[in-house]
Amino acid sequence: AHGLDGGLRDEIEELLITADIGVVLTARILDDLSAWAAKNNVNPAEGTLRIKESLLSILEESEGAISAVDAPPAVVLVLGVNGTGKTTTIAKIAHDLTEHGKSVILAAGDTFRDAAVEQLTVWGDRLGVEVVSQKQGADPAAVAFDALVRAQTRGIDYLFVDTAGRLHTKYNLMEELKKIKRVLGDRMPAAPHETLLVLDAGIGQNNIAQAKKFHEEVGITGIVLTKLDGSAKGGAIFPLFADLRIPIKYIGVGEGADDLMPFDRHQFVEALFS
Amino acid sequence: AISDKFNTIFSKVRGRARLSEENISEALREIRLALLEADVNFKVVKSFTASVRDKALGTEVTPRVTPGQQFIKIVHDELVGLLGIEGEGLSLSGPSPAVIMLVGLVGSGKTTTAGKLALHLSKKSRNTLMVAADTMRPAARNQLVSIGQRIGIEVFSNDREQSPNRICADALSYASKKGVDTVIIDTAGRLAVDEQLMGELAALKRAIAPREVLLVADSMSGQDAVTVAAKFHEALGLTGVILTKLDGDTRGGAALSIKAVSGAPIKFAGVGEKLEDLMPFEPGRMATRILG
Ligand SMILES: Nc1nc2c(ncn2[C@@H]2O[C@H](COP(=O)(O)OP(=O)(O)OP(=O)(O)O)[C@@H](O)[C@H]2O)c(=O)[nH]1
Ligand SMILES: Nc1nc2c(ncn2[C@@H]2O[C@H](COP(=O)(O)OP(=O)(O)OP(=O)(O)O)[C@@H](O)[C@H]2O)c(=O)[nH]1
Ligand SMILES: [Mg+2]
Ligand SMILES: [Mg+2]
Repeated sequence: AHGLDGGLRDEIEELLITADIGVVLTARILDDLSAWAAKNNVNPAEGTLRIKESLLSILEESEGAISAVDAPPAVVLVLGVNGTGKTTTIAKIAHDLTEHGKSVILAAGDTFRDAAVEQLTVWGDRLGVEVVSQKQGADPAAVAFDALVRAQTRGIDYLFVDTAGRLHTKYNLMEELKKIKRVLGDRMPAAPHETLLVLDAGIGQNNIAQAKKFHEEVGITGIVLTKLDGSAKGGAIFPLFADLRIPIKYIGVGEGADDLMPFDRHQFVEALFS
Repeated sequence: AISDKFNTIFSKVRGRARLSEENISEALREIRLALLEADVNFKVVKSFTASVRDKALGTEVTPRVTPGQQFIKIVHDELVGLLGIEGEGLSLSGPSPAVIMLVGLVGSGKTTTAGKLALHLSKKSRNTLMVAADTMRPAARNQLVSIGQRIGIEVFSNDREQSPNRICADALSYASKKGVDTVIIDTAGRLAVDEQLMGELAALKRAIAPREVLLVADSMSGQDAVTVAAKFHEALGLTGVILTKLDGDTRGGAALSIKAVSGAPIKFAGVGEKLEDLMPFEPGRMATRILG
């Protein structure tokens, strides 16, 4: 039959909205589907395929690996709001790199939160990588600087700078982040080569506000979407990418060092429908 | 703000004596949009707008109020009613110690909230003990111990014990000996869909018979908040909810989703990273925030 069946339309709307894709993009996808259905014979399978294609096209060029560099160390600054999985993500990427024979150093740039340095140190011990840290309350920019000097001295391939979780709405904390970035750049002009924003897939539309603000203030070169081993779909990444076009480099799928996968837009779209 | 949108919609209704199907249908669409943008769950929005429609139809427009203001009041009141009562505190009466169990998703703010609650209770002269029952996360015990030192409240911890059940059993007998009247258990974060870990949490609950089982939930949560709340409630029987990170700019619609699906009262709001940053939950303020 021609035209989009009302029941099917409602079903698709619920699927997209409950995946956190948001009202605006959902409406656009449904309008496109209706227009197409008006001119074609549609069955649910074809309708679903059409939607998957729409979603895939939104995510064109959304994939990408961590930047390679001419002269080591490649400096990766990791940031994001509280509890998204920054520290654990650093451990996972470091693990992946060391498995591929790269040398890694971690900078314990969260000098604020209780036992943040200890947490990263445990990971460093588990992975056999050095962790550069100072005492609680130290200037995170100073820790980042020390770690960079250390990495340069030792000829290390990758330096990851962990930072304290911070809400994007907090002026002083955003200024602190800018200072860390500036201090790295003063020491090594190309640094940080990668600035990764870690987003939690269980968060809703606020992921978009977070990405916009962090990008505006610090400049984001890549996104890691965590906790995709849960039931949340992380669909806010669609309107986010459509607007900001920041590539998604990895997804987090668990609490262990191996629970990291490169972002694959086909798998991501398929997962929405499972 | 949404009230401006309604003044425009209802300006066409001026001079009408009652809110009717035709003049509220556009307003209902706006409400639906606002709530979805605020992360309220799809199904919860459906039933909410249906209730608002039923309440609004046939309502007489009060002379000194615009129809738009009238409609907003209906929506706001309905939202406040669903979000729960103001100042519903902890129910701790009964045999000592009263055990409070904190549960929730990974990274939602449980460990920090344990400290906040402990500080809050110490100000009410309760003799509190915190228990580091997260044996999974690297340096989780250190985190709670450090929090305890910061506020001068004792933490029961055992680096050599891997079983949360054993740690809690030992902590409770320690608490009885020391005359502690309140025990706060910090549990490991987990995914609601992890059946094994949810089963372990249910077993822990059965073993310690807590007076309060509080879901610590991130206020920025999206549509999945209903699944999380439903599964935790189904497994444990939640007695309350604490919403965290309300110091951000999220509209916080997850509050409505969580309340709607679990019925558990939202008791506190986490409004910052410091241990002082805990406030009683205010449904009126939350309703305004959600509507945007
Ligand atoms: N299931 C699951 N848990 C994760 C994932 N990533 C991180 N976690 C867990 O989420 C919690 C928070 O992780 P952290 O690495 O401490 O997060 P963070 O962003 O560094 O937190 P702050 O520094 O406090 O802002 C921990 O319990 C992690 O084990 C993931 O992909 N899946
Ligand atoms: N801004 C803000 N940050 C908060 C709030 N509550 C907790 N946090 C932060 O959120 C992050 C996670 O807090 P934790 O207490 O480690 O969370 P958790 O639930 O114990 O994490 P897991 O044990 O890994 O599941 C930390 O950076 C906290 O400082 C809050 O109300 N506001
Ligand atoms: Mg961290
Ligand atoms: Mg914890």
